[in-house]
Amino acid sequence: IATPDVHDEL
Amino acid sequence: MNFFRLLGDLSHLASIFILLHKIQTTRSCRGISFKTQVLYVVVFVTRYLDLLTFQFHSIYNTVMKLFFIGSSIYILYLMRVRFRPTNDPSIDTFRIEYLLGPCAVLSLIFNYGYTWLEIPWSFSIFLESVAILPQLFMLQRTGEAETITTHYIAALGAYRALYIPNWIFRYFTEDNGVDAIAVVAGIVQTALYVDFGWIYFTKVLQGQKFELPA
Repeated sequence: IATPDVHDEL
Repeated sequence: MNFFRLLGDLSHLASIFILLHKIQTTRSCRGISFKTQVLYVVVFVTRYLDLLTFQFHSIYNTVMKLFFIGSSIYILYLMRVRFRPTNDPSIDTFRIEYLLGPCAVLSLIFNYGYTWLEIPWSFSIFLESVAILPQLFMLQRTGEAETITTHYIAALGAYRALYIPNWIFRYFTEDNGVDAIAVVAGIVQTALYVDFGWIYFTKVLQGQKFELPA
């Protein structure tokens, strides 16, 4: 499962 | 960065400026839930712990994070110190421990790693999704709101709503799948604004006062 880089969102 | 996310972030920024404008021009924080504002400070501080790692995404990202933390703390100061007499805790009665506890549990179950960054990050995502509840509860209790307060809540709702097309866009243009935590919490959060949004569009934007049916 891909772990998306959502940590670039606010 | 895409159009929806930028517009969402700008809407988020706008909501804070509307709130500051409301407090400063009316010299009152009447109608604003202190508890919701406390929750936002907790949300921002726990989510942006990555600031301490100095691994920058972009100047935009860092400046916005600092602004959200700073402005949310400043709003607490305005409410608790500067305009304290205008803050009426007797109508701000939502029990936030019923939000903090479950969010803490959820973040321990659903997260992207048991680390000091990931668990608070996950916690902040869950907490943000319900942080508006004390404010909406207060609105429900008083049955009415100043127009500027409704603009503030509407701008927050728009920010959340715009993040949904942002994720759909990212799903099709990037190669990283879906962030289930952010998406599920984001949809829940947006759904909480639906009732409010309906009254906002059908009344406030038609020039009427925000009033709930008795």
